[in-house]
Amino acid sequence: EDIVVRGVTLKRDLARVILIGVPNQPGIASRIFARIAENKLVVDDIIQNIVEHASEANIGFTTSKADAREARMVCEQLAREIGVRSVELDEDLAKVSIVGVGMKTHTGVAAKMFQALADARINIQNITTSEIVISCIVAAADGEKAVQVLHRAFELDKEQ
Amino acid sequence: EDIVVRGVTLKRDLARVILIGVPNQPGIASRIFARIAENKLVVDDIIQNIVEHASEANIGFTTSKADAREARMVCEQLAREIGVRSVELDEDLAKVSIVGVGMKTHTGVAAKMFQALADARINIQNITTSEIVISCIVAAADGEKAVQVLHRAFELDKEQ
Ligand SMILES: C[C@@H](O)[C@H](N)C(=O)O
Ligand SMILES: C[C@@H](O)[C@H](N)C(=O)O
Repeated sequence: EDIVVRGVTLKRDLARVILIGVPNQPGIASRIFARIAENKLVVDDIIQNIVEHASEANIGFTTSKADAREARMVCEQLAREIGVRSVELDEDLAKVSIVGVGMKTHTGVAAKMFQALADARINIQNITTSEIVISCIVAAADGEKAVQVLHRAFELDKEQ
Repeated sequence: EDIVVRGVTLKRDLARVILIGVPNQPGIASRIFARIAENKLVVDDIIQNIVEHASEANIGFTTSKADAREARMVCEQLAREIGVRSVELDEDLAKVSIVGVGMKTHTGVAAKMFQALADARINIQNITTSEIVISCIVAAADGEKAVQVLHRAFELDKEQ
């Protein structure tokens, strides 16, 4: 199908908090994000996978660098109340995204995006997708390079 | 800020494959999705979190129910080649999404969405977000009910 990647964006100064070993039952995500909202913390993306045959989940979210330490503190308090195995914070991150249209399936575009980052030896920490966007969280130091290699891979540098 | 949730969508007949304990180094995601693309498998969303202080990652992706078994087979072969701890398949899933505008931060809208699902005792298996969308993977049997409770929570049922 005719997939057209329109552009590449970079979001800098991100941090990520992840709650590991969260009980996988109704109401838990609600409690976590109600507390985050009460503390007026910024949330950019939320990324949750269930693991170990669905007995537990890992919930990560990206936030601004400014909110990172407070976000970790709020989540460590929640971890004690809810019974979460551990909370990890990583502060020097960036999000590089490609925006495409006509992506009925992400397979081809994702493979090309990941290949371009792999060739540049850039490690992908998180991946999220939506109808028209594929985003990768990378180390802050890799952000600029990631944009350059993706511009080249999707031939966007020709248009400029 | 003035967040307006425009609508709720439901995608049925989804399955999810997750690779657990994937080595977290450059080039791995590329190998996985190149193989998936070679096998012409449909990929809806990709959801990756890194865990255990970044030594490994869990990569989940949703696919059509029709491709589910083949996707698991392809990933089990990859798991042997790459050294992945385990591959899990879940076949009876649906994705419920809310689409909003003006979401500078997902905090408030996410908290409200998760609260509505929690009140209806609907378990959230995966969460992904983008600029204007928050999606939750739920059991296929919960899909319709999830749409109804979210319509009510965001007062979209009044407009119809
Ligand atoms: C882990 C968490 O998302 C839980 N499954 C819930 O529904 O709240
Ligand atoms: C786990 C996988 O995404 C790996 N970090 C990579 O960059 O390919």
